[in-house]
Amino acid sequence: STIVLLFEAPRDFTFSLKPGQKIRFGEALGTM
Amino acid sequence: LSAAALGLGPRVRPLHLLLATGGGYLSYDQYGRYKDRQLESMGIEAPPRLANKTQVALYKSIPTRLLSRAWGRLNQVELPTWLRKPIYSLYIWTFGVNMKEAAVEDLHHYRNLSEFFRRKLKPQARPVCDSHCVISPADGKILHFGRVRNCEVEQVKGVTYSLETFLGPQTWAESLASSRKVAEPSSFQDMLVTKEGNELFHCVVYLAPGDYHCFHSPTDWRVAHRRHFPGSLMSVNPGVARWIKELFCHNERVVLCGEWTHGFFSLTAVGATNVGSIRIYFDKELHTNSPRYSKGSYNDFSYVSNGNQEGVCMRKGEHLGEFNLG
Repeated sequence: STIVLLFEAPRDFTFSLKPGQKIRFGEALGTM
Repeated sequence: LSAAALGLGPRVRPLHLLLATGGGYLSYDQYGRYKDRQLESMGIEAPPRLANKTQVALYKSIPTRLLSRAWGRLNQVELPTWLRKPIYSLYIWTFGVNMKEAAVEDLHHYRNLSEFFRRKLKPQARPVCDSHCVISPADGKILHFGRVRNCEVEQVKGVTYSLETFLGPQTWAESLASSRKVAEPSSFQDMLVTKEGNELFHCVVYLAPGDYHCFHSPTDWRVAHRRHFPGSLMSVNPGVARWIKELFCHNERVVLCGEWTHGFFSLTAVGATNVGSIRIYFDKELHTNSPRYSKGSYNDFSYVSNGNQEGVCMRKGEHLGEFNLG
């Protein structure tokens, strides 16, 4: 199963992620 | 014909035919991989090896929905207490489940594999980040993330799907309160962006069989609309996501749309063969992986009504829904 998030955000939004990394519920996806 | 009737002609041997065609296909596949490795060793990124239309049609012809429902029924059978520990232990060992963080560690407590699959976590197991506005809604693996460009979203690097096919026509806008502040939209992507200076972002989280399978609200937002797309239930593991273009548009999914502080926000739960049904806790009307729905259609439901203009307000980290076996 998969969750896809699609959202509008200011241009300066940046993800703090790497493709393929493990993540847990509650951890930050990105910041502005 | 007369020679064949007399048994003198060459006999067709199905096993030999199967071995020859299977062997041929595997050799062809291995040769392709060898070429990819050669390109990578030269520092050239090999393009993704996508399934052709026939391969996709063949995969889609497998009755995955039926298989998924049968799998779900099987897993609802209550197991005798003596059988629970060996079966769940095998599952834990196979998929690397961490039972230390489960709310109930005693394996005898779970009456069947479905209950075990829906296990909850200890309250302190997943602290919710306070300093960032968007958090991961689930445990899993990040398949891809980034900006949406040209109305195309990437399920994995280099393999895209159409934003419009994935979400369906934008008819939910009337459920959203915010008025558009951008110039006349020229594309489907622009129609989703409501504020000047904003862009559309996406993130894909893959949940492996051993992961905690409930999902939570990724931010503070107001859910206004739900769209359920009945569809295929192909595997969504990263290998298949690299192989089948528009995989997430083929599969059964539930799209929740609404607003957060910066404008449009949506969360989509995509089903898979073994995890065919999706539950949203506040939506009792939703029934997924049901034979009454046909592929290719979609069913809308608005959470905004005369009595509830707000829709459903969700807080960051709040329980939102779960995936179920079958």
